[in-house]
Amino acid sequence: FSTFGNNLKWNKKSLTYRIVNYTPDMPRAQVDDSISRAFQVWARVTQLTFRRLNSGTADIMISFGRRAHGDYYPFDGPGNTLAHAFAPSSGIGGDAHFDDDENFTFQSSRGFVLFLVAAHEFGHSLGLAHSNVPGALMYPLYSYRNPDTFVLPQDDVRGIQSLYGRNREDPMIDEPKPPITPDICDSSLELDAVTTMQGEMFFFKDGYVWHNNSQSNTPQKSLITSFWPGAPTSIDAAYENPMTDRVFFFKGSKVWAFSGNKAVQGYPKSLSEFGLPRFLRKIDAALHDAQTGKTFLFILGGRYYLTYDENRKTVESFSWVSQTFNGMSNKVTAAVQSRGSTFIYSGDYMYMYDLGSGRLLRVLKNTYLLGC
Amino acid sequence: VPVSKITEEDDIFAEVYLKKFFNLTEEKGPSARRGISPMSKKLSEMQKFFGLRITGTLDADTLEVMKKPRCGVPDEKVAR
Repeated sequence: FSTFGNNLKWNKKSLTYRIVNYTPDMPRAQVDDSISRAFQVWARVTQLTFRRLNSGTADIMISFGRRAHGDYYPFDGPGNTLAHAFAPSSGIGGDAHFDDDENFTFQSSRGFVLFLVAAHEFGHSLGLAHSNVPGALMYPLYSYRNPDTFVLPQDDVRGIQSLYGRNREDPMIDEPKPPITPDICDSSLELDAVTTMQGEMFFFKDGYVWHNNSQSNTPQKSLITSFWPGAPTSIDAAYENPMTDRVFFFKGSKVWAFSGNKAVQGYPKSLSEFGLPRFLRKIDAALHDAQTGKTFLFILGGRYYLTYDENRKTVESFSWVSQTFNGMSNKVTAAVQSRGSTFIYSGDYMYMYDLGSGRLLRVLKNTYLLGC
Repeated sequence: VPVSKITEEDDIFAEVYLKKFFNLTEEKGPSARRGISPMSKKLSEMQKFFGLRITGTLDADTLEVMKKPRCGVPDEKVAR
């Protein structure tokens, strides 16, 4: 995290805000609710309180405007800059402006969720500058997150508490713990999914994806949703079909498809629409065998797998994992085939198999392909 | 992601972006002719901030990040 420095922060804990005008994108009540919840994100972890004024001058004046809108920073039409806010001080300090050439929404990812944009801008209004931690709320790039399940990430909690201290009133709030960015080079980390895509490898855990490409030796981290807009915030399994240049993501009883990072029309689909048995609620791991063109989908706690023909959209076989992959007695958590080698992840290890014979070739640490 | 060619328009877009968010300024006088160009310096700074490969040149990955929707506050701490 970073702050504006120069002791640019409010020297009081009770702040006021006023919504000067409204965007036509959303009903007023939804704007009011989004703004109020955006303030609560910061109030919950500090002793700050925010009281709404309906007239006069508040500490934080909130307005919607287009292009030149009365300060030295004109907006730029649809896209690019969504909003901006000023560091704490008198006058324009603390004020937050939203670009009304954008399409703001209450919850849908079909536009920019006002709650998310506002919570970020109010971080500036309180004295935080941008963070370079992907996934932090104060990261400068917008990425969709489900507002209902939003929890302020730890980087932002540390940042705001460095300015205003902790929320002392009831330290024992049993709040859900802020998500900590998993350490991908911790070999005890159980990955959610692994897949290839256009020659690169992608590793998924919680809301994050790491990919290593030929040009850099450290895995690069992003949010899944900033890499694949419209994808679920976390996934259960993934595989690439190089023949169709598509990558499939499974989450619960749905499947999403992308070509590169572009969503394929007609997805997400339910697993049954995809051609899988109705009883299935989840896919635990997936891999695509380039030689036979068949997809292996590991299910029912990763102890069974079925083979699936994508062209005919039918399941061909249903087997025990341990019957085919000798030595694999634990549940399968992720799977991938890369450059002809098949890797099955289970617990802290990954197991390299000859898919044709099911023979176990090597047992490796989870981090083997990551280049940690 | 298919690698696309960087156009002159992209260069202009990048320059405006770096002026707006990374405080790129015009450097005048003799020192402007020596050493790394201000543009390249700021590009490296921006690439470092976003965890991109630091090349100091405008490439497709960097341009893609520049085109993403974002907050209008500069990334380099400009408090005033």
